[in-house]
Amino acid sequence: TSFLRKFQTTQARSSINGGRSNSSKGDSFLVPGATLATIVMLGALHARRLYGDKKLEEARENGIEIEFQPDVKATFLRLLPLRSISRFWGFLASMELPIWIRPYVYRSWARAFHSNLEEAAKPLDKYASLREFFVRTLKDGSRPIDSDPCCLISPVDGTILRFGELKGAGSMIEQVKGFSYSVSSLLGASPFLPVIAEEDIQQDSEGQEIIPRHENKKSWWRISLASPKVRDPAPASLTTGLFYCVIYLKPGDYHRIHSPVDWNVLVRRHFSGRLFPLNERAARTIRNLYVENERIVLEGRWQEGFMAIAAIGATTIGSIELFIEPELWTNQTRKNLLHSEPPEERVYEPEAVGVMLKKGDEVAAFNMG
Amino acid sequence: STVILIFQAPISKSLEDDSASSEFRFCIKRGDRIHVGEALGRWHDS
Repeated sequence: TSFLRKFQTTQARSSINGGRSNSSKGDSFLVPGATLATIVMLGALHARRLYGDKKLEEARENGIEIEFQPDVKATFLRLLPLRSISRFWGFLASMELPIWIRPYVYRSWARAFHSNLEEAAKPLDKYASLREFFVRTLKDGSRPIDSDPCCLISPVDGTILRFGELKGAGSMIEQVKGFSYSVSSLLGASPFLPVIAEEDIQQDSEGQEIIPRHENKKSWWRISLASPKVRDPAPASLTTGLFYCVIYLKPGDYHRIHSPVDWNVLVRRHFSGRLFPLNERAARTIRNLYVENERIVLEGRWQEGFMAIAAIGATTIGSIELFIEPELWTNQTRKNLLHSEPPEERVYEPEAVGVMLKKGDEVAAFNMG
Repeated sequence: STVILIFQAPISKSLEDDSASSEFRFCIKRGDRIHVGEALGRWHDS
């Protein structure tokens, strides 16, 4: 307000004096003023976001579960050209910054989104743009891989939103309390996804459902032909369940995806959907958020059976770079306005072996815009 | 951005002694912060 008053006073003085020099002074004041106003506005928005996050955190600690509540703002989001906004943001973020300003910009980003700059592999002034900084690699040893051979590791840095076991036919993953989506709608029609038919479900000694191991044509046996690891036949008594885990990556998190186990990626699917934001508020207000957004699904098999990773894009982090298929481009301009077109699928060769990944290998990265 | 992992893993069942010899268990809680390489879950190799 004081800035606006000062600005109005300056303008009034320049109009009274009518002098060219005073007018130019007013113009020169306009640019830093606008910059200051933008910084103040961004600061206010950030403070509001932090306050909202704190409230949510407190609610979660008190055991209050966030519920699905569709709102008008979420409906309005559908009308916005989110893909164009995402692409424009990507364009802005990829602009090369002057060397002297880079450390200031990246430190501000890190402060706002709680990034650890000590882990960055390169000095800050070596990242030419915010986009490059965002997908930075980390120093060797920053992310030690759990050496336990009987553990499945996290593929990303992030916050655990949901996890659990999918039981019974038509099992659903909960987006938030009050709204769920099916695995098949997230992954697409998959020949590898274990079919959990009601008649297949048994009860164990504790009354819990257990699902027998399903053998299909593209079994681990065929995959293991290309692998030096020789596996014993699975005992008839051994059974497997289908599990899931949803991990949210905040803007300040390390944005590269690693392999959670040793596995063979057999199929890649690309769903060119929408690009809604994926924050906590969006999750509780936008229906089918994870099923509607643009995403890449990698599907294959590991020693225990089925394995799939779905990397879901958002408005600001709209494109996904796949290291095992560098020619794949996501967040492209849409050729048509239909959002329900079938996914584009690629089966990796050789069939039934696909691409072999080791636990901890880099698989993909999320890019800005 | 969000990553969703879906996978098959061993669940407990041994027909001979009915003991939980090989079972996958998540070792995380909702709201936990996790890093690449940290265990999401473990099982015991029978």
